[in-house]
Amino acid sequence: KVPDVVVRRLPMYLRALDNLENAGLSIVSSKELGDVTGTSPTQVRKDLTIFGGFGKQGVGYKISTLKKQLLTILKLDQDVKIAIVGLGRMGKAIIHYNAYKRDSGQRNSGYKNLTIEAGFDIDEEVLKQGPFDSVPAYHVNMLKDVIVKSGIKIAVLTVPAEAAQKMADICIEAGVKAFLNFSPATLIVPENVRVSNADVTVSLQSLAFYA
Amino acid sequence: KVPDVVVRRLPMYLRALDNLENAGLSIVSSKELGDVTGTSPTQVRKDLTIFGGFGKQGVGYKISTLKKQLLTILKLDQDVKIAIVGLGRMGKAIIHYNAYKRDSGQRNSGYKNLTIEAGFDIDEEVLKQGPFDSVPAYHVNMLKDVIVKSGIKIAVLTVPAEAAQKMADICIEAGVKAFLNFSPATLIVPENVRVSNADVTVSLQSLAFYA
Ligand SMILES: NC(=O)c1ccc[n+]([C@@H]2O[C@H](COP(=O)([O-])OP(=O)(O)OC[C@H]3O[C@@H](n4cnc5c(N)ncnc54)[C@H](O)[C@@H]3O)[C@@H](O)[C@H]2O)c1
Ligand SMILES: NC(=O)c1ccc[n+]([C@@H]2O[C@H](COP(=O)([O-])OP(=O)(O)OC[C@H]3O[C@@H](n4cnc5c(N)ncnc54)[C@H](O)[C@@H]3O)[C@@H](O)[C@H]2O)c1
Repeated sequence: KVPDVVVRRLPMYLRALDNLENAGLSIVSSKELGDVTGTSPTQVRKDLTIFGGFGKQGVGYKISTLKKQLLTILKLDQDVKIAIVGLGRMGKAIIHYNAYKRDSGQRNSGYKNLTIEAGFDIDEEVLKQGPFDSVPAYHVNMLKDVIVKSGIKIAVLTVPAEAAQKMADICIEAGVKAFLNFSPATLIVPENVRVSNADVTVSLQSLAFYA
Repeated sequence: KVPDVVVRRLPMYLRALDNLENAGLSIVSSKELGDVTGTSPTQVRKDLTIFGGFGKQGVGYKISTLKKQLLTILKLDQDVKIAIVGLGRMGKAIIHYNAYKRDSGQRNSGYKNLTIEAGFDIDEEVLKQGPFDSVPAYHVNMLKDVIVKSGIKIAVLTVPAEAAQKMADICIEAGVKAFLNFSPATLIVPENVRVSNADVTVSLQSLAFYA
């Protein structure tokens, strides 16, 4: 079992490799990779050794090869389908941002296979405004059907706290394996389901240190 | 200089201590603290030693004391004032969430001193809808004046990419020391200013691993 703190660093390495490649580099050292992601060269080597190492002692890592390997480890070399549950401010902002990132043509690995497949809401007024940046909007009654039919594996919960657990239960029944939970509710899920809790306040609290 | 990855863990320890205190505990071990925050007991001890240690070998940490010490380290025992620049979907969602967290009475250390002091936008239609959850909405022309007068030290940037750098420059001139940047723009700031880039796609990419 790979520690989650390691898994969370992998997309940061991917982002850093994109930026370095954009700057014209083709080889990177664990020191450089550590610097741009706020970790140490030892941490970088330790993380990558879990998946097979990849670099040559003293030479560093070939950027294009390491990128491909990270995409495979993160399963971003296949299509990953996402549902947005709750099409209020946060839900629509995330859909719009994802469309911006995809269309902006930046050399961003891992974006093109991350697809927001469908959005869900309970409010007819909201549903009438859909689709949002070509993401179709369905009533929450369709949640199970659409998730099963489309093979959606990740759900973003941007619903009020009182609706979050129920929506999560339906998603799990339909085959969702991982959640990005924005609601303040603490989700209760089976062992094999992963929950990542987003919390802007935690980021603000760490910034207070620098204020 | 404390590594930023350590600073980012401190609010997570604080959150975990709140939850443990809510559950009626008064002492916690570095193992328990490591488990709830996804790090190791050794990492917990290493992090806290940077600031003076606090625990007793074999006994653990007194929750109420450690909480106070973390609040002091993060400067959350004083009033920390925040500006939200851009009152669109993200800006308003963050203001509303912060009000929910503050008013929900959950024993959440570090919330009560984290105050969203003011919001700013360029669109008169948006400004007419203010204040938002009692946060006053000002035109961006007032950004410098209000930041200086209120002593705001942190700014959340929820503006489009093309406006982000200019807004950051004005904030820095007015005394802001740290940014939570939601815009896709990469900010260029002086050495003594801290930028934390929020990116929902990085969280989604790490969740693909579990899908
Ligand atoms: N974690 C964070 O940092 C953070 C930041 C901002 C907001 N939030 C949280 O994100 C959530 C959304 O915030 P928002 O500002 O977008 O709220 P919002 O009120 O604008 O949107 C909520 C949407 O959910 C819909 N909804 C309600 N019940 C539903 C259900 N059972 N199924 C599907 N849709 C349902 C509503 O119709 C509405 O469109 C809230 O829980 C809020 O507390 C978290
Ligand atoms: N990092 C992430 O994960 C993430 C997620 C969602 C959105 N975003 C980004 O956050 C930003 C806001 O997204 P949104 O969905 O709220 O957009 P939005 O269009 O709903 O809101 C933008 C607001 O900024 C205002 N604005 C424009 N120029 C301004 C200026 N110079 N000064 C002050 N206000 C100004 C607009 O009037 C509008 O109210 C965008 O840059 C978007 O790409 C990032």
